[in-house]
Amino acid sequence: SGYLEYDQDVLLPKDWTHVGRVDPSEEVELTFALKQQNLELLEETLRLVSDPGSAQYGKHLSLQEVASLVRPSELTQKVVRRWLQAHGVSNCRTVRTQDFLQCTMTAEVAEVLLPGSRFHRYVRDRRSIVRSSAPYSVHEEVHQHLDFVGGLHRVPPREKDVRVKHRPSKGE
Amino acid sequence: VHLGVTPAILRARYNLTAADVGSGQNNSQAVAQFLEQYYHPADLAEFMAMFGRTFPHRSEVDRVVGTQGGGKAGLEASLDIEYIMSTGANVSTWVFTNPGRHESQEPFLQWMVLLSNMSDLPWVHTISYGDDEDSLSTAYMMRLNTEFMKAGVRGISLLFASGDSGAGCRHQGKDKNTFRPSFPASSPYVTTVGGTTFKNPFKVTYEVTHYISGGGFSNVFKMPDYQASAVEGYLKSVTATLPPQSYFNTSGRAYPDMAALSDNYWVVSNRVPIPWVSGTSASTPVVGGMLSLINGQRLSKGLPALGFLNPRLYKLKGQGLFDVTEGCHQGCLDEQVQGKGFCAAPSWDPVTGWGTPNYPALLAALLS
Repeated sequence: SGYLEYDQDVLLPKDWTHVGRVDPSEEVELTFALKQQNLELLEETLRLVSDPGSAQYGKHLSLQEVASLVRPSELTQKVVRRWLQAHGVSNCRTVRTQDFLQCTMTAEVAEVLLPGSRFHRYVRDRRSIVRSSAPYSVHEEVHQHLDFVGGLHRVPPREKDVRVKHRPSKGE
Repeated sequence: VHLGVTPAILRARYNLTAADVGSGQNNSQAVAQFLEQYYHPADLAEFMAMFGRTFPHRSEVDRVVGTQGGGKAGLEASLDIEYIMSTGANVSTWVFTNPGRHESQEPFLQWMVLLSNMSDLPWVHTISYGDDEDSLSTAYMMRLNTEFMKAGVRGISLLFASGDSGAGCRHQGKDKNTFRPSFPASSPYVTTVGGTTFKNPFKVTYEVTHYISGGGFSNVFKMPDYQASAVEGYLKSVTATLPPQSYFNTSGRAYPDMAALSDNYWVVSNRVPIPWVSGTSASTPVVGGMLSLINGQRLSKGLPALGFLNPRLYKLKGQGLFDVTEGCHQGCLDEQVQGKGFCAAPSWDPVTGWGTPNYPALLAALLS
């Protein structure tokens, strides 16, 4: 197995309070980001449709056209689905671009599927979340077919970019 | 004289007349909220009743994607929706609310996934959330960058707040600090909005740097071609005021791309008018609303939506924008840089980008 996100900070911000391990039977929802195709072509297309000097300027793509461009290969989809099914994970839904799979499973299954992961509950302001306190890895068979797995480490910041002051500030 | 930034003050500063509103045709804009940050329809109605008398506007959101919860309104959500609907007045407005109801969901990722699943989306989205680059994995940021490309190629403009910590600061050991870039602000495929303040906080004067305005250079994404010349120009012209090079990565994606006022706003939240709200959370929807108006004008002329703006913005070289040339933002509080990050300068700079919108001039520049 190998780590997809070897440099991900797995420590939650200090304002989240650790409650304890989740029950193995509790459900978690994970998002699998499947490797996409034609990323260089996507980048070049974006450059052309966004550059006013290009004849392609403004000729934007539909979602269907984007899906045709980046959709993961048959092999990638097959390998990832087979891997999930082998662990009994079948409650999954995909998106129109087929590059994300969102699956629900028990914490016990998730910890076997993603070796290293350890799910805990944390609370802040009466809100509860479940995250892994340790980095996860994936089997080498699927390593090259996934970009990352969401739902293990990241929490959004609290009102990061807004604040109320106690008085108006002066100009420089 | 005024007692803080309201829609009327913004519209005066950025030269929006009462006629500069959306026509309501085939055009829409959106803000995204996370972690149960809800706006309240009653706050929006009260805000518009108090501050929206001088221009035609809407007082209701057209569509909420996700679950609109009850309870107290969030200041962030109130601010975002009230101000995108003040500059982007009379434009159909959506709210994407991604509360992350399942305990293991990542709300930001849920929003990104949602965009991959909806064929009809507003043309402009503004988002006021971000993280330090160094707290996220490279794999995650690279993939989200691809998701931003997917949106851009569809003609969608994604605007992110540049952050409220100036250049930021990361302590990397004894006596060793570096600036701390923020993501998604540092993505080369989004338009990042910094902040300014009036020179005189009680008058509609020219703008100077707001010291909190996030900006700097990515340590993950290399500098895109569209900005290389502008950034090189800045680095060469301000050598005397540049922080030591050990603090930042001169070959990284530089941000912000543009700016707007981000200080001393009035917001109505939970039916209470609140003064002195500040942050690039304010400037981002303000710019987003104006881009929506420009999109409306373009669409009415049979032109496509602006889409990913930066290649065009950097070709304008400041045309249609008020250049901000005074002040510096904050950085590391140490002996080497003494709390200072980068300083504004003529033309592009990593504090206020190309500057703030002069709406009629920007409209003219982007209508061709």
